[in-house]
Amino acid sequence: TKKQVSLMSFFGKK
Amino acid sequence: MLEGKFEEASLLKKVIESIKDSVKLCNFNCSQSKGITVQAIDDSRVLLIALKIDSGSFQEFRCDRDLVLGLDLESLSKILKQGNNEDYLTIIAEDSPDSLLVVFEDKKKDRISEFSLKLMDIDSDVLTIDDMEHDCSITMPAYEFAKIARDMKTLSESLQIIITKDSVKFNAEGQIGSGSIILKPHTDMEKPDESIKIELNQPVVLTFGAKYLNDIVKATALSSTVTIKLTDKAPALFEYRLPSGYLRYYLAPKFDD
Repeated sequence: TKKQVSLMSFFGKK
Repeated sequence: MLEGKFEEASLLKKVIESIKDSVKLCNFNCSQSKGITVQAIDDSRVLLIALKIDSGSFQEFRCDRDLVLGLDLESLSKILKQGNNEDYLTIIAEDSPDSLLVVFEDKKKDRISEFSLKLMDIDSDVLTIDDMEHDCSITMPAYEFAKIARDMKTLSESLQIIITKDSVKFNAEGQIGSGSIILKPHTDMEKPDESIKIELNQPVVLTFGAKYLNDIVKATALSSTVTIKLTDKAPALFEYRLPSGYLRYYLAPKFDD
């Protein structure tokens, strides 16, 4: 199975 | 004061229909130099929308001071449905607005309709998205990508995309069985938008949630082609070009558990 990851692990908050 | 007049209401209608199921509330940032820009992320933090409607997309555009319009897109959509696709559409806001004025003008009849939409204070995170280098890029007809995303969702909740230098393969494996669609690059001289173009630095295999891909293809009416940029182990970028500007979706992939 594959797990959905969040965008937050790639993009930082400004 | 902001005053932006679209030659046709259909452009903004299509933009809002493309994003309102993914994000309900978002800030429209307005400035004279950039036109209207929006960055919004869906509640699950998997899909990010970056919209840029340049001043060139408007017949007339003026924005004396930078403005932020906090919009409920469901409400805006209700108001935009009041006008016809071919109507002129003008959006007007004061400098510290608590409402947005939306005006439709029928080009043939003497009919002007005006609506006022209440604005909201929306607190939203802004993410830093650097211009990424991508491992590969595919440009293909938008309707063809939409059909693949919709059809494959009936088989599986995940869609795998495999890019090599001479093909792009969409793969779905579900309970009832599996399916794959392979497209090869080609150039259509008579109808360039029907072409499929692959640019590749290195092959990529990524898996995405079919639900999110189906949210993305709601933008199909905006552009005849879609460009998909993929990088190993990174979010994908799906771009629909506007007459002047773009609607981009960044989608986080699924990884092996």
